Amino acid sequence: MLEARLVQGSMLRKVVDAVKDLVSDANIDVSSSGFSLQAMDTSHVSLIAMHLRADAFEHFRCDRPMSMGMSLANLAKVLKCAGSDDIVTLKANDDGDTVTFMFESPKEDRVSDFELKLMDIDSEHLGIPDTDYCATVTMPAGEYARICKDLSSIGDTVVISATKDGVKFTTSGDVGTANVTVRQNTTADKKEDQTIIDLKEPVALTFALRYLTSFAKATPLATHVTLSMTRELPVMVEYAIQDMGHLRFYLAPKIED
Amino acid sequence: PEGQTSISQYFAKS
Repeated sequence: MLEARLVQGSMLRKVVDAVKDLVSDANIDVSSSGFSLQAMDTSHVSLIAMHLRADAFEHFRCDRPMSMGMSLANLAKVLKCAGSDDIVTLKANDDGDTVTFMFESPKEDRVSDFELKLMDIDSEHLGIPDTDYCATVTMPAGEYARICKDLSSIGDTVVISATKDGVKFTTSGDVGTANVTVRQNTTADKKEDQTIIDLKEPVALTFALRYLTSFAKATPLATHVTLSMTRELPVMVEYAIQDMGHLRFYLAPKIED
Repeated sequence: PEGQTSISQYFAKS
């Protein structure tokens, strides 16, 4: 038996909207620790790892771990029917083939429920080791989205290089070249405008811009995004889901010829 | 895609 009541129900919609264009079907794993989702995109270039902690829920009961396979497009359709301030409650039986979403308006004057069919999905679960990253940059999520969008209009790949001078995003294409450098800024008046760079060693990696741009669909989740890079390993692009969990994207670097 | 490796080669199957 699963029962989970999330006061900030809109968080679920934001998470699903952020990943549904990369992954069509996925298992949402539920256990006493909360909700998690791990899935590779259809071309197996990137990996999505989401976790929502049980204590993020006003009420959370999960009698035994379960895997709920679902179409993320269909899940997005259901969650789109929730009001932006609605409280969302999920209910599922241990051996059922459906999950029910109940949406309650904050004034309790409207209640709706939607039953979503579950599906069996074979998925490969990968172990993600803890990594000591050479460079970690925490920047406004909107700024990251803008850089991805701007550079995508010029080229297909981006070199992200972190040095003591800052983090430089470089691309080139038929139009020409483009460089954007982000420097540490911890003195901005608003905390949401601050950029923090933690550099242990210089590092430069090349990535396909279309994936980095896709990750920016998580922008509504958080004020900041954190990019963590180390040599010859995937970049981790992390959005905190307030103090409730995280949504992480891993992207394999491109290997230069 | 050209020059692009699969993410699964970086993480062990668990």
